[in-house]
Amino acid sequence: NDPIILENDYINVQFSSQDGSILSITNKTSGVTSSITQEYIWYNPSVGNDDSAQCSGAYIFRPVEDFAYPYNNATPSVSIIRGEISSSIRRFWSNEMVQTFRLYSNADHLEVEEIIGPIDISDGIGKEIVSRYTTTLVTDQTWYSDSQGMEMQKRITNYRPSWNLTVVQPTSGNYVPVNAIAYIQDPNQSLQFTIVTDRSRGCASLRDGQLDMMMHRRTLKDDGRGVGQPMNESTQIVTTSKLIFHDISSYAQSHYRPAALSLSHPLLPMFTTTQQSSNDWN
Amino acid sequence: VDDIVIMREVMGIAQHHDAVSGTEQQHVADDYAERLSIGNCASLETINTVVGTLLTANGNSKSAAATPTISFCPLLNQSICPATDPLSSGTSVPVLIYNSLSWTRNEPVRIPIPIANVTVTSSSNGSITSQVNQINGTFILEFLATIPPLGYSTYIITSTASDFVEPNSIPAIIIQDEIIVSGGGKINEKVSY
Repeated sequence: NDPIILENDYINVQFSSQDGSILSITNKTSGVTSSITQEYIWYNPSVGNDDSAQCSGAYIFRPVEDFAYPYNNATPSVSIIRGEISSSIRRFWSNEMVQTFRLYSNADHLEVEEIIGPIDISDGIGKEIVSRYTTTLVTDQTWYSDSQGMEMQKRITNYRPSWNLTVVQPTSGNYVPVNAIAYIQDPNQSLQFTIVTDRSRGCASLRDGQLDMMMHRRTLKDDGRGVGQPMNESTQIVTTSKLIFHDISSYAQSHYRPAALSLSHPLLPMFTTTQQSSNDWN
Repeated sequence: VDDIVIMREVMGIAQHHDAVSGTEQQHVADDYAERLSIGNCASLETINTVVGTLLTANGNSKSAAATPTISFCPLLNQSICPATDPLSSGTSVPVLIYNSLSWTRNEPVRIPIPIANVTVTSSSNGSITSQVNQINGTFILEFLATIPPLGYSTYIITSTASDFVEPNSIPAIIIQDEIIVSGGGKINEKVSY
């Protein structure tokens, strides 16, 4: 019943021994711990209703309900690897759904690799899949996401800075783009939870302490905005993100931009062969 | 320069708002992907040529045989990497890691390898710590690389195994087109896969 712990000099992360889900992150430098949960959920894309014939599609995110369904109710098989370079927890539901948390020995962040898709539509329903992180941070309906990996934009739930917003879509109306970095802050505790992503996607914070990241979308109707095809994405996505839990400080703010660039500009390995010894080859 | 122009033109095409936002029809998306792939391969060939030339200039340039042929492996996210296959026959595989950012990076490198027992040697620090993870019959080599800004570092992967596997620790290993099924402490049979 003891939690599984991945730890290095910088952070300590606890996971459930029952299903491998993340439970908490401790920043060992500051000594602060935050409870955190993560779940995969899916929204049911609209195919039109009495209010409007507007379907969810490439241009339009329009879920039928304000709530989302659990994407996978099954308990995954969990495997753990511990080593000098990295330790990892791999949660395997199926070949279409795999999540790996990886902690490198020299890293102050937790890496999460997610394999999702192809999305099952055998029930005749499209699905828009979201990864939702829920923390104990008090965020005052505010979150931040970047513009082109540079300027961070302040986002406030159900609010626009330049006009009076009439809320007609409480879920999708709060989804905004993220290109590299999204975070939530608890100013009173001076705590911040940051997600660095390797690709552009949508994000939202619909409740205090939450950060939702859109993962994969498969809709079965054209949204009628010019594409002329449903967004029937049949592919598998393999994505890598970095989770950073730290205090609000200038050091931290300048720290996650290199992390984002590291994801968008990965190291490039090139290979050759030799029969020489390593000393001779060098 | 001609090879780089290919990628430059493709990136120009991909600035169309449909390509940026993903609001194109599927056959157009496929066309973008193919063009980007062609440009990507051309650019990587250019890097291979440049790095190969730099190695020759810095190393033993007296004989043509000493000039290494550098290749990029586009399958590093797959379970088997053709570039590291020579390890299974005892041939060492030097890896050159290029850093496209303008600061020194100390980052982990993950490379699929065909065998479990290898050592990694740094060109400057000798043998370094490495780790091999087995995931679904695939071996993933991990080590921490230090690469200068806009430069490259060299690491050499060398097989340390004799030509047998330890069945107790490795239940199933996919080797090229065969799978060795083991159990009960010894290799039972080799079947085609």
